[in-house]
Amino acid sequence: GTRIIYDRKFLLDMRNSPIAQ
Amino acid sequence: SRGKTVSPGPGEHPLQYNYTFWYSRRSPSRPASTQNYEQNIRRIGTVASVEQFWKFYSHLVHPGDLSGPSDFHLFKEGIKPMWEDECNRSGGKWIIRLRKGLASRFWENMILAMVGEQFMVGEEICGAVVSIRFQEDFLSIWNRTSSDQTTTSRIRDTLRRVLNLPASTIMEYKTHNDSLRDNSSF
Repeated sequence: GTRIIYDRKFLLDMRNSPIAQ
Repeated sequence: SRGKTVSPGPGEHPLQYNYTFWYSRRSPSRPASTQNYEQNIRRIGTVASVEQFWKFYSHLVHPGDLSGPSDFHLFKEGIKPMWEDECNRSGGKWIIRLRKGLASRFWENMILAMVGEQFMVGEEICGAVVSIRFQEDFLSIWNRTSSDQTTTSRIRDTLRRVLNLPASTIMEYKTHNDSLRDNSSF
């Protein structure tokens, strides 16, 4: 099936998203 | 239980797998045994989304700032970070030795690659460990099938790429069977 893939840049950008604070 | 205990919140970005953080502290005075190991390991939480991952991760001490011999483990939910777990029994791990001062950054890059599914080896990855010791630190990544050379080579190559390891870095593959037999890890 489809796998959910995230690259490092995306994950690091998400780190600073308000919902993850 | 192998079932999922947590789910992504509304609007969150799901991970391919749920992951559980564990922490263990070594007691050097006592001989290593499965029983001691189980007593010393603590499950600290499970995450199901990118948002939950960061929320959790940002509250953890950086591994490089831990004092004394201790390990952080991040394993797929339902897989215990023990050789004896049925998912690990036929598996093994790549081990990377790190000089002091590098563990926190390398650990972060390794687990981002794992939760982001960068290894492209299907169900093979079980989890990852950072081990803080006195002289040097270790990273390891565990997979299910130690006899699957295509998979283990791919994991090694992905690790080299995502960690940007110098060509001189020594990586050792060890089967859990061998670890059980010589009753040693690091």
